[in-house]
Amino acid sequence: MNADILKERQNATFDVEKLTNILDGGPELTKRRREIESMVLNDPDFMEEDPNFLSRSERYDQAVRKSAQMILKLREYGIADPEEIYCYKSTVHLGKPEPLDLHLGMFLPTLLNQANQEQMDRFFMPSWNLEIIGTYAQTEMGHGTHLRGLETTATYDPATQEFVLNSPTVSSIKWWPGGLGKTSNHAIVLAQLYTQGNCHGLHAFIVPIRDMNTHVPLPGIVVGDIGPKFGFDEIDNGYLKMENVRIPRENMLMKYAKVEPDGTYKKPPSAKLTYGTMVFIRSMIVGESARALSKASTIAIRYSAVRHQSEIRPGEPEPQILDFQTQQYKLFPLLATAYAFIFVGQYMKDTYSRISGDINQGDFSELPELHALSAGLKAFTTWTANAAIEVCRMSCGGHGYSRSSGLPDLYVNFTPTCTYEGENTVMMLQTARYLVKS
Amino acid sequence: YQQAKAGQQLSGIVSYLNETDHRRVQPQPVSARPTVVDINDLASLVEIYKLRAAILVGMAAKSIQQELQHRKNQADAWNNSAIDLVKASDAHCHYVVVKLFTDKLGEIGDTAVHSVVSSLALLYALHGITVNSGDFLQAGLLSVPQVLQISVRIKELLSQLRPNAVALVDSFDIHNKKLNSVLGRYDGNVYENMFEWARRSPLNATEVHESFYKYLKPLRSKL
Repeated sequence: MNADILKERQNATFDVEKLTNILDGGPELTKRRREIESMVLNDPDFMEEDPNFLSRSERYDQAVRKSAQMILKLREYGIADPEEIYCYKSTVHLGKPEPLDLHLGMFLPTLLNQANQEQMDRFFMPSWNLEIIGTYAQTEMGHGTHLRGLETTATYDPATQEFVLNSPTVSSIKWWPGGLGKTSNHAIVLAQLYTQGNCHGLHAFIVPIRDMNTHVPLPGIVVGDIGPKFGFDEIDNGYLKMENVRIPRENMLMKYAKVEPDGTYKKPPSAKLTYGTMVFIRSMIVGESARALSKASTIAIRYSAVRHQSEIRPGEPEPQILDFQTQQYKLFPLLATAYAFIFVGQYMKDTYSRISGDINQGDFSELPELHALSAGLKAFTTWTANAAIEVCRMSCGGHGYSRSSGLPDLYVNFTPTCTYEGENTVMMLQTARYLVKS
Repeated sequence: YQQAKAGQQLSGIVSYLNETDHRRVQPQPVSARPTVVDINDLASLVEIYKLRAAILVGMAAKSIQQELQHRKNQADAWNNSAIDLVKASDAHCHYVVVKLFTDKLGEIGDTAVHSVVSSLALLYALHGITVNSGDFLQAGLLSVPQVLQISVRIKELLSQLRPNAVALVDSFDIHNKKLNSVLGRYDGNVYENMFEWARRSPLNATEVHESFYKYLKPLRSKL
């Protein structure tokens, strides 16, 4: 071990293990997290080529291989707790997004939440066994957070009892969903529902997009990868254009809203139902901010402990960079912020699970405040962490620019949190709406 | 803000909009406001973060009112106040984070851990004030001498935290493979591993890259 960093650890005034337990939420959770991590990290099936040395296609290929293994192993070990699945998955993919993210994180949960019993019988097990590989297609090339602006249409044809899914303009082409380009053979498509000449707003439809055997795109479906991005090299963010594609009436997710065979529309009991999912995902993103900032500050502070340069007292040997006040002022407030965000993430998770029960009982009273808070905190923490990762990168001098530092990858894979799941400025204005109303 | 203004009792985190009587949340000339803040006391720092949020919410709401008085419709009035509204939300979130951090300390039993995490919490709160000092000064929540005092206190905290910096990041307990960084590796053996990593670059698969034979060498013969 490097002598400097060894000395640093000998000087600590507290028991690291105890603090780790607090950050995990308890000693048992620390133990279990480590068990899961070592299951993955010691598993030869998850050995990989350094992605930094691979082409984009090779990175995608490697990610699909690991995801396929991951699905098998999760079943084999019987890991079912969402937290543990998350931990296992993020260890397999080292914190990077992976091609089945939306299948696991959006397609399956949406079936669970919005499919009626017939649809569950028809779609769930094939999806669980990856005969159906799904994604969740909401954002369009020209439209994002403002859902009313989405242009994709689903028009009901009572004569054939089918919906006609259509992308009427270029700006209506679905764009960005992970796994859409090359991986998925179904998509839950969010489209403006038209029936009996009226528009009833956004609804969800299960749309087959590739043949389940040959994986060839189906007639009327134009689907592919949107091309290289700032990061996210492992996943095939895709585009989807639908040219009057017909799907059975039964493919509209109808647990709440319904369209009868004759085209009559039945409203969902409460528009707030989708809030719950949004709050959940934004709470997870707050945790993501904490994790990313913890990584960045770990890299920057450890390196600042072993890196010697310049001088403080003339003639003396080059000091550790961490002894410069300016370096401390760059990094220690960010370290404090990492801790702050870990505790906020814990609070959000606990609060969400606390009021989920109320939600299921139909008590939405706390949801508006939590929805407003989660939107604001998602923006607040991701903006702060995004800027902070860049400060950590620069504080490592030129070496921060090398991919070996891990900081470029960390940055390019974290920065999308500022725009996806609700663009941050829009999130802040959602919170403001609640504040002004309150 | 509107509900509180109408005398309605709010619940949850925003209830602070009830507590502060509106006269106090008006921006006041600094001399008129007694500012008794102990910059070492997190609870009093949480308090002024709360007041700052309340004031900024109030200012955003006032901006909307003023826009409406210029016969703007609600939507335009809202859009013309959006900067204030985002700022108010940011202040609200900042208050929530400082408050939750402070609350968390109460759950930490081990005194050594409590001491170091308290320093982090204090640094977080004071640094936030420094970065947003304009808000706190403009609202009369702090005096200029106090802001200067905070800068001094931050420098003390930096040196106070310095001995524990590495241990504090070790506490995140991020496995080397998950961290995936030569610079941040646990054993600190950065340079030798950086060299080894570089040598594995595909560009180094051959001592002489094919482009030399394809372009550089032929180029010479043409010059």
